[in-house]
Amino acid sequence: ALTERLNRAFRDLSGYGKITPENIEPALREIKLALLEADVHFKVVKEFLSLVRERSNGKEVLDSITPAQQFVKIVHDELTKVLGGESAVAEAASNTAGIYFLCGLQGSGKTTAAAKLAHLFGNAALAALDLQRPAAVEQLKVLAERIGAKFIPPQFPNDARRSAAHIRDIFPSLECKHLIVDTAGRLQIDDELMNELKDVHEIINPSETVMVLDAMTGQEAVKVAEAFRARIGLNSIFLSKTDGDSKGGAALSIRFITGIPIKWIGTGETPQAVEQFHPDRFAGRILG
Amino acid sequence: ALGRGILDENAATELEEALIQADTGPQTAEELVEDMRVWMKNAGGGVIAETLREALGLRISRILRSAEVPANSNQIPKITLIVGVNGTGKTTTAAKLAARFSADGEKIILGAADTFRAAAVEQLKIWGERLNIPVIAQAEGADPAAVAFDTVQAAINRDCDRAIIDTAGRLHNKTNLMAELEKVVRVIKKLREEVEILLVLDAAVGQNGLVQVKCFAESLPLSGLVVTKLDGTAKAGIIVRAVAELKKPVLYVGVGEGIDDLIPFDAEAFAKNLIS
Ligand SMILES: Nc1nc2c(ncn2[C@@H]2O[C@H](COP(=O)(O)OP(=O)(O)OP(=O)(O)O)[C@@H](O)[C@H]2O)c(=O)[nH]1
Ligand SMILES: Nc1nc2c(ncn2[C@@H]2O[C@H](COP(=O)(O)OP(=O)(O)OP(=O)(O)O)[C@@H](O)[C@H]2O)c(=O)[nH]1
Ligand SMILES: [Mg+2]
Ligand SMILES: [Mg+2]
Repeated sequence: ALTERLNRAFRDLSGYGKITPENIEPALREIKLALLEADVHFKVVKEFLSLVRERSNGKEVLDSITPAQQFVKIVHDELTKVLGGESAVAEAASNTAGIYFLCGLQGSGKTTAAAKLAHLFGNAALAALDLQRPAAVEQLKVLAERIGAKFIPPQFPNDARRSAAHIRDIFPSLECKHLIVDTAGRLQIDDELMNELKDVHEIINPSETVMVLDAMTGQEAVKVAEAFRARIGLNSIFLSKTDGDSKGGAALSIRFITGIPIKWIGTGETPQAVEQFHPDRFAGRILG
Repeated sequence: ALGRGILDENAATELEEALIQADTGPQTAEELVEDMRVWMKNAGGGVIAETLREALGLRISRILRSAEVPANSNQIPKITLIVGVNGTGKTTTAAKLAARFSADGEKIILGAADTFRAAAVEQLKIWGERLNIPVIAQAEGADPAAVAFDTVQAAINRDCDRAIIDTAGRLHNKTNLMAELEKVVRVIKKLREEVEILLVLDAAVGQNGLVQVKCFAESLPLSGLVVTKLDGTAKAGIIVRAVAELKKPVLYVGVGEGIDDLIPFDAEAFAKNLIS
């Protein structure tokens, strides 16, 4: 764990493990490696290290008899801050009534996340707008049945835009508080599909646009989020598959660079396996 | 700097960052830059940037080729089992492989052994219908090992050349799910000894990709890897370390959602894309 690595880094410096602004570099290197191995974007790592370097020049570390522990605490605090601090939990908890629009790369967990949000919010309708993947509509339909959510199948299985208009028009009559729209996975560099996304997004005019991100995503995460944001705007990230053992640095990177908050995490395959995102718990995971 | 057989710090940092950005991870990035330092020294003076990049590409493709590709089997039917974590592209890859071998004139049968996820069987059945390839399935919640067994038995009974069995996505840190997969393999081996086991990885995976290969290789006799979604911007750099450390070859690469979007692995092309 990072604490052991930092202990070693500080012990190597001097007999008492007392540190100075100069010999803090080995400790910073350990942090750099830990963050890169946690999939934090290398540009974020650079900026994060200077934040930590600044704080570690303060008395709390320089006068500490357990500099390694103090150091870890600083890193943990700074990570928590970056991840949104306390405000992030409040943001996610708001769960205001409205139309939630899910997007993201292929296989990231969108269809499952749609069912999770429907289950979390209650009183929700699920709309299927993936007209491309075999049995995608069936997948969402089955999940909707399992959680007792209303289900809107595509009215025009060959026309995403007309189907989107139908979803928008029929939702008010369903008397549900929330509408959750599932879309097809797509690459952010696929112009045709990104244009389709822009069009259906405009038609549906959601109150919240959520990108579903796989927690094991590596360095591409920021690029992907920025592309989706540029095309349709993003209000939040749903971080899926956090029950795996990946550190989830991609989420930190997106928050750091784009400011988009992570609001929910997927913790398993069932609709019940969803939680609000907690920055401090996640900071611990990245460092662990 | 490049002209004196010495890799200067700027060039080294640039290379390292490009590799990290491609998901090789810091350790592999550092090792590759060190390899280039040694190469520069041996190359002496007058090295231009392109030559350095070429040398790096060559080094990477050598690492990728260092894993031995399993020998062709004479078993009839051949059996391929598709495994991996959730959402990587297993079902689509199973269909692509079926299409590929079917086009070669083979008689194929598909096995829908994902008995867990909503509409998983339907998804594979649709592919089977499109390809006119039979899909063996059971009721939802059935034992995946039973479906695998049925599939191999059907392949034997119907004189098929090959059976391709799709399994449910599973995270490698879930011991019960990994045990379930081990049972699938044991049960298949009751009928046929040789099973080609392919681990499907998403090109956008970060450092966890190495853990995935490690864990699946610990549980099962993995034959090789498939890297999907390389039509995206991700470079799958973790593959370099995975192949170097675990000696599993990459056999195929997925480059799209269409049935033809699967190509045999080309180490040079992969390496070139990695450092581009
Ligand atoms: N363990 C775990 N599995 C998850 C989680 N979220 C989704 N999955 C699984 O990940 C796989 C992909 O999920 P989907 O919901 O089909 O993903 P998708 O983004 O809709 O995929 P496309 O529509 O093809 O782009 C499925 O096997 C899900 O059960 C999670 O939080 N934990
Ligand atoms: N762009 C691209 N998309 C792919 C590729 N391979 C698969 N996909 C897409 O990735 C998504 C997930 O594919 P699946 O085949 O359902 O993945 P899976 O591993 O079987 O998923 P689970 O069974 O839920 O674990 C689908 O939307 C596929 O179309 C590829 O090579 N390129
Ligand atoms: Mg989906
Ligand atoms: Mg599947």
